[in-house]
Amino acid sequence: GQEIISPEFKKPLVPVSFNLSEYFKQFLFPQNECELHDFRLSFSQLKWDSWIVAPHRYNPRYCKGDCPRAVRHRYGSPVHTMVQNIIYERLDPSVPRPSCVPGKYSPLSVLTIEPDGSIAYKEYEDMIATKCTCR
Amino acid sequence: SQAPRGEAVIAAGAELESEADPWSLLQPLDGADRPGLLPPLFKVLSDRRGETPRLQPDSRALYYMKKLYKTYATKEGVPKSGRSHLHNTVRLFTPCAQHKQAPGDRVTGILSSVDLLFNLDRVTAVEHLLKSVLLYTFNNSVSFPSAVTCVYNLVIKEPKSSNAPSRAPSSFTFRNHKWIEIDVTSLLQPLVASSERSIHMSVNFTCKKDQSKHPSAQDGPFNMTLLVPPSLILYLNDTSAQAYHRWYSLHHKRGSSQGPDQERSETAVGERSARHRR
Repeated sequence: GQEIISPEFKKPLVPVSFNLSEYFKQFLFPQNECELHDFRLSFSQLKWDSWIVAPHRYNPRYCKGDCPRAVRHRYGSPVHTMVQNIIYERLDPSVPRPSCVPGKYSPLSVLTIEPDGSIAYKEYEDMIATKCTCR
Repeated sequence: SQAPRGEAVIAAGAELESEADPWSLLQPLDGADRPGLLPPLFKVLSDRRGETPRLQPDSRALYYMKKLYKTYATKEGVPKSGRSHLHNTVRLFTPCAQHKQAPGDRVTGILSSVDLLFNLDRVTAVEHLLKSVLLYTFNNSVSFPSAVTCVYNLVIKEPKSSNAPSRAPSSFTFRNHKWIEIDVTSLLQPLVASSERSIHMSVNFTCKKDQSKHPSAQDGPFNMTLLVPPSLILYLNDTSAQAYHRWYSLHHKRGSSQGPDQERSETAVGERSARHRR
């Protein structure tokens, strides 16, 4: 079973200076990519609990992170985002790169005591971020 | 202060140590009060700086609204999707004045009729009335030996509105309920629509035991004065942009559930067949 390995096979296939880990880094997801983060606050810490009866805790969530170059389907971003990226990279760096912002929201139900002592249940639109996008 | 990655949670009990008082975050920079600038919730928040409610709500009313909140929303405050109601606002008013008239007659169960004054100032012009009920509860949990049928007569005394019906006789039967709802939508709809914000009404009951169903029930008088003066509940549709429009978002989701590409391909097919026809 001792195969004779000819000397030409011992030559390294890639130049010695080539660093494989660096090469693969470009395919990994960026560490701080644009994504949704929680931020749970309670109305008592804002001293609003004297008249916001419910909910006790409110998590508006927020979007934070870098927008990778190819964003379209992963973030539901419009093609305009790619164009803006190209403008920033090739034409005019004063044009800002696309930002990581909320793309979808969900409503919030609030129970409050009104100044006249009446009680109100209200549903407000766009109070909790549910999806991020790059724009 | 933000915890590392993931959940940024304010440490429990720690004061929010931000230089800027949260209120100042809500004030417009130039101090001008532009109504369109702040959505109603933050308008309410910014108006409330240091102001405590003039009147504390009735505990029973607060208990009822908390139960309603748990029915409509999750613990995180997200409206439950299974709800099919169209109202996105519910307001509960306790009477700001009530006058008892003729005392009730315990034997026949005729209740003292009562005059009620409700101040509806908090109802905004963009809130349209969908339904309205008078909510009765009892001073303490009474149990009726048998069903009781009540006939009530409700008269709107002020404002005298020409086109609104001013009286609504009706009846209901109740058993061991904690709450009794009397629908007064037909009376209040025209008043709320015409921006009347002070409603003066009188209500009187005549209640009798259902002997037919429960002949054995002892004929002792029942003390109906246990009824607490009612609250007025308005189910409203807030038409402002900041309010959550359930029917709209359901329709919008259905409409946009097809991806943009799918929509585009369907329109392309539509155009091609139209071209063939041409």
